[in-house]
Order: sequence, then structure tokens, then C-alpha cells
Amino acid sequence: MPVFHTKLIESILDPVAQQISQLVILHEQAEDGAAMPDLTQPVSAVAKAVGNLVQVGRQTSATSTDKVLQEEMPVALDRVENASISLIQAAKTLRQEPLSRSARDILINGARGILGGTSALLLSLDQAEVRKIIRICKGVQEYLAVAEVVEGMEDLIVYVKNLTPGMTQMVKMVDGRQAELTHQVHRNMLIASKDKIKNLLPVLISSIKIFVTTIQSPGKRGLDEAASNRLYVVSQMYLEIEEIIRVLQLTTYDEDDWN
Amino acid sequence: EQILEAAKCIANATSALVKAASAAQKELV
Repeated sequence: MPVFHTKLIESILDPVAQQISQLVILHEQAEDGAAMPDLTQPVSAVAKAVGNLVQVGRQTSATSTDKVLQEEMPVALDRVENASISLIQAAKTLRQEPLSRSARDILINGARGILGGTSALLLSLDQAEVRKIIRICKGVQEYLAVAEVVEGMEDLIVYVKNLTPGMTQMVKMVDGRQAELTHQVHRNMLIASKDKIKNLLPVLISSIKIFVTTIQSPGKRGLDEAASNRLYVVSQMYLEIEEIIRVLQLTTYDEDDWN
Repeated sequence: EQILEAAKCIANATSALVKAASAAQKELV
């Protein structure tokens, strides 16, 4: 079962997560433990990498227009920084007392903290990307409602011309997103909704065309039916986009889905 | 991109640290 939400985050953090798990098992099995080697050098390499991440992260946070990201990122960075301080403390103690069990616990918790903080940071960045996709989705949803004011063929041409770029971009972004998810059920849900929307697009255009033809006909017979059919197609597309927005925001797996 | 690179560096550095810490324990186990 995937632990990390996207393939990118997984590729960065999964190897280190597995190594930390192994260290925890070894630590438990070794009971009193063997003397720890001097870890000052690898710990200072982590501290240096953390310093770099904090600098880049603060810059990103300060320049981002995403307010949620601006709030979340410093919290994750603090978490990574604090974990790095724990590692330095643990290495210092272990240098003096290589068998210290409490120092080993601090070391393991520090490594876990680095992993958790970095994961939170990458997730907050990832969610900012998701919000970008959602903005595109909402733009398409809003424009779908404009279908109700199309009453002539020229309006229809303009409508389709305006709807197409947003729709194309949305489909492309959702497709890119599903390919990036580690979660097969979520991927399938996005693919299904995206395909439904793609299939409904010609149906929408056709329903608007029928409405335009009907409203321009002398008796306007079947106008209510044409309007209600158009509304039905718009609603179906709106709901599918709503479903895409919902699935895009899911970050944890649902056990029932997996079952 | 810069953040991703920085995160990769942290992952690599933490990985090296954990490996070093594991080595002594492995011998014992």
C-alpha cells in the first residue's frame, strides 16, 4: 500500500523511510546496542542540507501568492529544523557516550522528524499544485453555466471557442495528476470522471444547438424540453468536475477503497 | 524545482546518516 501520496514524493522519501524503519528494528533487536560510531560528520551533512532547504523554502513561501502554502511551509520547515537540532544533540551525546540508549532514541526520532517534516513540506507544495488545478476546474464549471444564455449560432461558436481552452487545460492537468498519484483507486476515479467529461462535451454542444434551433423556429415547439436537456448535460458535467475536485483533494487512502 | 533538489539532498544525507548508525547495530544483530 502506498504511504506517500505522489510518485515524486515517494521517489524522494521512500528509500530513507525504509532505512529508518530498518534502523528502528535493529535498535530494538540489539537491546543494549553496540557502540555508535562518531556520527558528527553525517549529522552535519544533514544540517547543511536542512539549512539549504530552509533558505529555499522561506524564499518560496515569501514569494508565493498561495496563502495556504505561506502558512503551511514555515511550520514544516520548523519541524525539519528542530529535527536537525535533535540530530546534532544526539551525535554530540553519542560521541561522549557511544552506548547511550536515550541518545540513540533521540537520533531515531530526529531522523523520523526530518522525514516527517520534509514529507509535510513536499505535501504542502503538492497541495499548492492541486489548488492550481482546482482553480482551472472551477473556471470551467463557471463557464458551463454560460450555456444558458446561448440563443444563437454565433453565440454558440463563441461559447465553444471560449470553453475549449479551459476544458483542454483541465483535462490535460487532471490526466497529468492521475499519472502522478500512487493511489490506484484515486487514479481510476480521476480517469473515469475525466473521460465522462470528454464524452459529455459533444453532447453539451449538441444540446445547445438543439436549443438554439428550437428557439429560432417559428413555433418554438419543444423549447422547454430542449432547455431541460441542456441543463441536464451542464449539470452532469458540473458534477463530474465537482467529483474531480473532491478526489484531487484526497491525500490519505481509504481502507474500503483498497478492500 | 529548487525545493525538490533541496529535499533530495536531505533525503540522501539522512540516508547516509541512518546507514552509518545502522552499521554498528547490524554487526551486533
